[in-house]
Amino acid sequence: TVGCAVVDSEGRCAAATSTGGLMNKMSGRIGDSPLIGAGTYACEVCGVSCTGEGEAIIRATLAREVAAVMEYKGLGLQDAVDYVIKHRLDEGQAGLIAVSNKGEVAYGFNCNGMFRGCATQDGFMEVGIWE
Amino acid sequence: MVGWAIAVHGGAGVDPNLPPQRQEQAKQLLTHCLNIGITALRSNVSAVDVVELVVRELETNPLFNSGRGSALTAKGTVEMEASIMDGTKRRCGAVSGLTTVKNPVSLARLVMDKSPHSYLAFSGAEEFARQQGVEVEENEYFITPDNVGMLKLAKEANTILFDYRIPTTGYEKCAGAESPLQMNGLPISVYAPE
Repeated sequence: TVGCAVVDSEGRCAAATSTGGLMNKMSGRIGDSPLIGAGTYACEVCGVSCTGEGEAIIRATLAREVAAVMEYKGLGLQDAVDYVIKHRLDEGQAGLIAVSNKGEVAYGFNCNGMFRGCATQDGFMEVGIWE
Repeated sequence: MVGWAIAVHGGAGVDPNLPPQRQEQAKQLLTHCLNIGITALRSNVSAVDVVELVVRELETNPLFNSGRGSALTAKGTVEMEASIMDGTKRRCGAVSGLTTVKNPVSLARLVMDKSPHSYLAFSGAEEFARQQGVEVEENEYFITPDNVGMLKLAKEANTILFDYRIPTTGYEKCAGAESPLQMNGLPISVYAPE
């Protein structure tokens, strides 16, 4: 699975996710990536793209949860990401990337590594795999 | 005006024994995709256009599980899916079950912009792709030797993989029924409610 989340200089957020799904999956299986609110979500507040165990991400409506805890619990972006990764996945394993309309970027995962990269206009740039 | 920001990912659940040169390859691709996005953002391209641009690049490279290099079904074929969402007005588009569309994320974008729906799947999505004239390939284009090997391992372990793990065989009793099929090292019954 691959994904991208972006906030532009006018504060507009967007997200996109694309995948081949699970190796050895049943034909016809739908994962989280195409499900809005599960693998992909964007609104005025943030943009989110998820990856990992699709069935767990779907049950958690993981991408929408990030926006929800920002809206209803008033959490900042990284706190919202940490919260949903910690409290919404049950035994599932997943990771996600997110941006906010304040120009912030964040990511989180509870599995073994995640291929990710992030950058902000003030010059910050990071590419990583492990913790 | 806020500062722009961008994040990309290539999947979660990484083999801890991934060879260093594969790790380096992955980092170079992620850096390349970040730079494509940064250049576009500096030219004031909108967020939704940037996410489509970057994911297309990731789909075209066979390194990660999407587009070319997608994971294989139990039949050894490729069925791809994608979605895109624009935070402004929360517009969205999604596709599933694609077997020939070179860049699924761009078809998802066309579903958002050029169709009255937000999700098209399987034959309907393939038909829409031809109507819209998007680039298509034979299914073989998306299949890589690495993934053919991974599918073989998954079948031998009788499991479904979202990541590198090939759980040892050996079935646990659960929910009163022997469940031979495993997903990510767990008996499929863990997911049965779903």
